[in-house]
Amino acid sequence: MNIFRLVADLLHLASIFILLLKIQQTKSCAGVSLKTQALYFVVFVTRYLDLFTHFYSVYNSLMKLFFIASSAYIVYLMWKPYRPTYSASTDTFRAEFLIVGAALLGLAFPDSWHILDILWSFSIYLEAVAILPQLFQMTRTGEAETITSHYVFALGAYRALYLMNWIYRYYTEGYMDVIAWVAGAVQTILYADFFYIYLTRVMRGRLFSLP
Amino acid sequence: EQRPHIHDEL
Repeated sequence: MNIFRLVADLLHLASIFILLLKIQQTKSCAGVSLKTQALYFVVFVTRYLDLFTHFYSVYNSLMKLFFIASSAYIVYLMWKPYRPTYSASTDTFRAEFLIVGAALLGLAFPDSWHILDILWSFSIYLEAVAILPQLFQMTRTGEAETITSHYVFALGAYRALYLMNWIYRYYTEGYMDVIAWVAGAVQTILYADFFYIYLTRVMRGRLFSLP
Repeated sequence: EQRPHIHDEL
């Protein structure tokens, strides 16, 4: 564990609390993409099957359980109690293409041919693009509530710190994971536009609104 | 028998 990874994981955790706070505080999931949230649930379930096969640390297991449980809970909140507030008409990104694309990549470039590694690779590829329905929705509506943009920023910052973690691990441990690196780089690049708008607008106390 | 790789990151 290093400082980049620890802060990254904590930011990931924080992003989920921010999202739950937004839903609870505004009593609405307006502007939140259910497709992105459902994709994250699929990502966590397919990646963390090693909970049953390998023990790393209490920290590792607790975080995995939290990510699976919280993503399931968010999907439930949006699906059932907050359904009337869900902006379905702007959440129109074709998420099925992302799932099919990630599945094909997972089969073409798996970490190994073990079923767990194929699913792990699929989840890495899927996570890289899972934010797209959310970003697409924000582009379509042209703006987002400030707290929703904090959520996306925390997620993007978590990814950016993972890149620094990999550079650090490469030099200190010789650690290499090409699949995670390439997918992680793609994932971080997807946030580039968002970061720019967030830093120039939201940080100055304005809404996330497209120029 | 083949074992899955170890992935220590979240």
